[in-house]
Amino acid sequence: PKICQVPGIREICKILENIFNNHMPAVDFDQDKFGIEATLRGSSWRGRDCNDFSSTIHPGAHVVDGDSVIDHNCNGIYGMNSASGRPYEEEFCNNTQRLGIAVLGDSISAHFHLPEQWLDAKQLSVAAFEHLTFILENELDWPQLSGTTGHFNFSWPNIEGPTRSIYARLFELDHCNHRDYQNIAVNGARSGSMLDIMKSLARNPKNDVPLLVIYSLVGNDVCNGHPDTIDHMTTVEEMKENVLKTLTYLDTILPKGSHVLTTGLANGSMLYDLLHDRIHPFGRVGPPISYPQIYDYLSCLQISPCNGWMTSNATLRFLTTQRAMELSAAIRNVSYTYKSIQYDIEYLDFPFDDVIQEWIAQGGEPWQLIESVDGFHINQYGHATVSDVLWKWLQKNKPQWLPPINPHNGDIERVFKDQGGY
Amino acid sequence: VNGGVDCATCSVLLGIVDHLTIVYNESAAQSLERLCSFLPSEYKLYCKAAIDFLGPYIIDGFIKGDNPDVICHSLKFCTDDPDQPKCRLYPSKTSISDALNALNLRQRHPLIISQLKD
Repeated sequence: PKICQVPGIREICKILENIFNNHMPAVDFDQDKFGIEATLRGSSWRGRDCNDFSSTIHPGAHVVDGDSVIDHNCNGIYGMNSASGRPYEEEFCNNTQRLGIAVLGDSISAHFHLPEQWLDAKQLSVAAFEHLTFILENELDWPQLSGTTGHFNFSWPNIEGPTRSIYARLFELDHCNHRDYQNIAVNGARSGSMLDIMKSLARNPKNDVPLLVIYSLVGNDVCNGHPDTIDHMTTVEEMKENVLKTLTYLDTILPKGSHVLTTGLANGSMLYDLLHDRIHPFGRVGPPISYPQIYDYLSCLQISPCNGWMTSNATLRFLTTQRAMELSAAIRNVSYTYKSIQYDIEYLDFPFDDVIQEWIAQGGEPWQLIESVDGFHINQYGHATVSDVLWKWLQKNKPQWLPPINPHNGDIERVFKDQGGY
Repeated sequence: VNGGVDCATCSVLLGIVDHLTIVYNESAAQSLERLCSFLPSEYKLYCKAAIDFLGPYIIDGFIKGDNPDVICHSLKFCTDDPDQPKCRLYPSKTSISDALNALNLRQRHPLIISQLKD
């Protein structure tokens, strides 16, 4: 028997299957890849469309006629300033270097998070499941709070920690970037499947402003549930080919003046070091169950998210990390050899060590950065700290990528308040 | 293998029911009801349908002192495939007792497997 055949559970499985197999906005009448609903790849993932009946009106679009009547780029700034007789967009945004942000990634960038209230019987309650539909429709991901495209800085139920993101900082620099974010990350994505996923990135070299694209596949090219896990890892040659195809594709859709930042894979072997002696939330009531027990159980059923790193076998962890480093070198190699036309490019090793140092400097302990339920992803604190480290790196190494502070931010807030929100 | 995601889902869900009986000092039947009561209304219906269908076997297993591994094996969401290690979330004294207990539950409810197949 299959659990999805049991009456009652069958219907829930159908709902889940539909959600997890589609990665385009479910509600997008003008098919410009920007939606009007929050979930189902809507505004939690990409700036909300402000006119879903015209595909030329969406976040990141160029201004038309000063947006004196229509808000073509959905940044909430449009209309005429009666005092000066000039369009507000011209007055407040014309001299700014607008820049959108997009991430091509996996469950780390999508910010996968399973609420621990769901696994810890002491925390189970009606409140713990209150937002179940919203959470499921976002594929158990929280892109609206992620370190790249996070745009809500108030606290959310079922998840704890501050939101700091690259998008939020670009918005702080220049409010004209309002809503220009796209989180094109999918749970389980690896460099091969990214060749399809990347086609859901919405950008037009003529109609849109430049974009900062972060290409960050942190682990799935070495993570799988197979017992012969190493045989199922992406090879160096495959990685080179996949990254080259992605960079070539980006050259066909990105506006001139865009930027691409590629990152390497994480060193996931530290997960075991950080969690091996801790009790899993599921084991807080009844017989204590540790993370290694959960890892071994999932591995035994061959459903572990990462057999190579979530294992008590130190040799396997070492070999997995070795392959991850080889693949990172391949990404770096292609990044520096590909001759891009529309954008300039930089490579960065995934800065997890820096993130841990930054967190320790703030008085934290490293294990507090890891998702308690899956023991694999970085949690909300981790996302905020990754964005801190990434932003400092950009300021230090690529200051020319970042827009200058818009002197009219205050005026925009005064006239347009929250610019239509998200 | 060994039931994969179905097995893990069954073991974790029944594990949560087991933990609820401890936290609220109540029977498995009450904890099953309680778990459904936590869900939003659109899911509560599905949860109740699943419990109407599987509840008697699950409750009987808990009453007999079986752990979630045993009950999920008796429902055949978990299996011990040949040439595969035995996957247990609740390490018990011997997996032989698990297998016997699972068999006993199926013997007490001969229709369960055919009904699940239906």
